Amino acid sequence: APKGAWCPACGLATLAPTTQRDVLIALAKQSILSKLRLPDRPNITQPTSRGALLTALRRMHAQRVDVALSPGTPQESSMPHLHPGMSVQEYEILSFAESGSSTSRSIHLHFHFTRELAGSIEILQATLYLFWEVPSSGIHPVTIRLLQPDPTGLNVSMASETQLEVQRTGWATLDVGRAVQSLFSQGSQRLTVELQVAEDWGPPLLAVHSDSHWPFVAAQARARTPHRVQRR
Amino acid sequence: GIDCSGDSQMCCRKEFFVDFKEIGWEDWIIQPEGYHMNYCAGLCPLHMAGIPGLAASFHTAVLNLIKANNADAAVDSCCVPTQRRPLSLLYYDRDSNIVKTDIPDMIVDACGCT
Repeated sequence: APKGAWCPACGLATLAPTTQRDVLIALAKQSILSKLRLPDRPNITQPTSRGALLTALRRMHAQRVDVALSPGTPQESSMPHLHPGMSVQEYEILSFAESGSSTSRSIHLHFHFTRELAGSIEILQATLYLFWEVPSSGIHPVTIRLLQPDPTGLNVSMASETQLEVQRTGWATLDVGRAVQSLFSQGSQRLTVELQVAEDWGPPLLAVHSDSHWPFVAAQARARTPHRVQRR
Repeated sequence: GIDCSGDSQMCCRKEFFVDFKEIGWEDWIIQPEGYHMNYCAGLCPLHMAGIPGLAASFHTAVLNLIKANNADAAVDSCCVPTQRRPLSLLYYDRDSNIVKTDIPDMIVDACGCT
């Protein structure tokens, strides 16, 4: 360190042990928060229930096993794939739905993605997990629309619309990678999912009363590598 | 590398564990329970340049260079991390999403003299 400046390594040796400890803890906090791009530690108002967290982690694991075992079907999503072992920092993000407005034929789910990461990561894959609870046998058509706020944030535009035919109770997945990536590239972080059923079955088929069957989005992301210009 | 013990003054690795519960961070960091924030400290006099933690051949090369370039002009070298690994975190972000990431080079495993 320049003459007279405080050198972190040697300066510590002259500090009293308690002061030294406080300095190190402050350094540890600052280091972790800066590497997570957090201005301060988050204040958790509603932590996810253990049941929902464990169910989500099990579903994600089961989904990976299914995909790995399915005979040669290439991944539909056109997102760049994760290349294990790359030195780039990777993220897995679990976003649980916040319930929005609902009618007898439709329900809105809101997903808020990670503000601090939005500008510095690229989404590799994102999958929406829904747990259907089918009231009666037969085929139940459901329309799923992905809505995202326009750049002004005043209106919402539809990013995609998918028709599903629900036949039995259980989990279903939908690839939302492209919608989430375009959300991030617009600097927005809120994805709204609208579920609509044909007849008046009540809130469409979702097991929204059950904590461990709460809808969620699982995303895999990678830190953006700074654009390198090579001069020869 | 060498772990600091007793009153050694030479370059070594000091262990320091930050318990997240003690600092009140256990509510937003789900895993792990703490962070091994080890750091390097100690002296690197001339004859220590290039060790420990680096290949002996490098040490010989450095010493030869110092001799060849007028040893008394050389200064002590620095005690720095020579081996580090990532810190894996599972945490809540400000929107209560759950994020898992490996922050590279956060844990010092070994120290040595440059």
